[in-house]
Order: sequence, then C-alpha cells, then structure tokens
Amino acid sequence: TPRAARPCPACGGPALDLENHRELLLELAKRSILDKLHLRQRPTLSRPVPRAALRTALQRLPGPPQWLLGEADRGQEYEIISFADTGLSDINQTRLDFHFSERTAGGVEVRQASLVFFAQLPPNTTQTPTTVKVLVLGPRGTNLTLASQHLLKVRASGWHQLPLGPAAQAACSQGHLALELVAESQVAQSLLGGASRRPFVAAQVRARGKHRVRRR
Amino acid sequence: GIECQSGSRMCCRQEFFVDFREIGWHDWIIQPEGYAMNFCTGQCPLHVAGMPGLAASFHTAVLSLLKANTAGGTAAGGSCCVPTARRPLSLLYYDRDSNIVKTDIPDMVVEACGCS
Repeated sequence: TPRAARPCPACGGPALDLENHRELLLELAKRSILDKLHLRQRPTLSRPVPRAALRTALQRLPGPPQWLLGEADRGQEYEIISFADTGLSDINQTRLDFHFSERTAGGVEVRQASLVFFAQLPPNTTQTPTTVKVLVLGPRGTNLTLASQHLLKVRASGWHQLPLGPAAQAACSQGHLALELVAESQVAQSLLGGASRRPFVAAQVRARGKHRVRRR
Repeated sequence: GIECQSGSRMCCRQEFFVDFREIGWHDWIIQPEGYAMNFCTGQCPLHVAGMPGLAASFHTAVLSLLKANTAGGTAAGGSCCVPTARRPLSLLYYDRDSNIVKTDIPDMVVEACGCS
C-alpha cells in the first residue's frame, strides 16, 4: 500500500528478510487465494466425500474442453464435481439433488454439465438394453415441473455419462439441480449402492465478468 | 530474471513456498500440496531499469529513460522490482457444499522479476 511520500516496499530496499516476515507472507498467500476464489474464509467441510468416491470421480472427469473458448475469451474457468444427495427412491425411480454454492449461483456461467452414474443391471438381464429416463425437474418449490428429459440406453453394467441440456445448466447456475432417474427395470435402485459409486454431475463453468454486457 | 541469493540487494526473485499442510488447509485443498507464491524484491537503480534481462519490456525501458531524464538521476526515480512473468495456480478443492472444484487462478506464481 503506498504511503505518503514512501515508495512500495518492493522498490529500492534490500531483499526482504524471509524469516522475519514469514507470518506476514503466509497471511498474504492465504488472502490472495481466498480472494481469487471469491471466498471470505476457508470452507468448512460439512459433508466430506469418501476417498473412494473422490478417486472414482476424478478418474472419470474428462479433460478441459479447450475448444470451447478462444484464448482471449477464456476467463477464470472452473470444473466442478457435485456429488448427489439421493432423495425419495422406489424400485425404479431415484431422486438426485445437487447443490452448488451461493458463490457459484449467479457468479458463474455453466457452459457444460454431464451426469455421471453407475448402473448395475440385474444379473438375469438379457441382451435387450434398459432405457433410463433422466428428468430435469423445475426450480425448487415446484418439484413436479418437468424442465426437460433425456433418454439413455444402458446396455451393460458400468459407468455412464449423459450430457445435460440448457435446462439443467440453468439449474446448476441457480444453485440447485434436481434430477429424477426412471428406469424400465431395477437399474435405478442400484445407483444407491456403494460409496465409491455415488452419482455426480461434472460441470464446466466460467466466472462471469463484472462488466459483461449482454446484447439482444 | 535473477534468483535471490543470500545477501542479494539487486532486484531478484525470492522463492517462497506455502505448504498447505503447514497452514492447515490440506483438508479442503486436494491438490496441489502447496503454493509456490514467490515474490520480487531488491533494488532497482535507474541505470539497471533498461538492462536486458532486468527490464520488464522495451516500453518500460523507454519509460525508465524518460524518468531518469526528468528525475535528474536520483535514486527515487520510481523504478520498481516487479514480476515480469507469472503463471496460473491450478487448484483442486472442496467448496462449502463439499463439491470438488478444479480451477486455474491466473497470474498467481511469480516466475521472473525485473525492474519496471
């Protein structure tokens, strides 16, 4: 901070004594990181994710889509993995809720979002693929509103990735995405099984510019 | 750029690594294990501001010459030891909702220093 008639400390003086200024430098580093992440303080983990789920999710995370934006247009970009809170479920229907921070809501533009989930087909399944319908529900409070839906043919047990459309991306931007998975058979129920197979949404987002103007 | 040695007085890059475990942040920052912040420190006499390798750019060298002419060669001519090259810091961390976020924060790691 410039003070009256005094130059910046980095100007003109001898090299800084590291040991005497260590605490100050650590505080500067912490503040710098928190500011750039738009956080007032370090997050307190309320719902820690099991290590196995984390490892699985990271292995499934695709590389950043560099083709999405030109170099000059690329602001600060984030990739977010949000693990599902599973809600009301029955034998062929599973409700998945994804929560995004208030900071994320409104502060970033969701450019791409995919649902990644593990489907375990029953052992006696024939070669016929099972259809899973993914319903994107409307905003919180209007649970029965259907914003959009996707169909996915599941031919074998394993991880499946489903790109979500604009309605789901908008829901992520607003802080809450609710999905309902409806399966022809018992495939949906198996989504709940195993901590390392927790379904998640991988979203690619970009911080909104402060002075961004939208032209209509 | 020049790396700071013990007793360095001229503009140089001082390495400074923040270990996330040491500051108790390793629980919410998954990767990396620390932040190579680094910073610039040291003197920038006016005659150094235009030297290759220390000047930030051709333009700052020209400005330094102008300043030198107007300031009459005093040490307080305004040349500063500043970062001339920086790179982003890639972070993988948990946010408040326990989501995992990966981002590149631009201009966080000082790679080289020079006189403005």
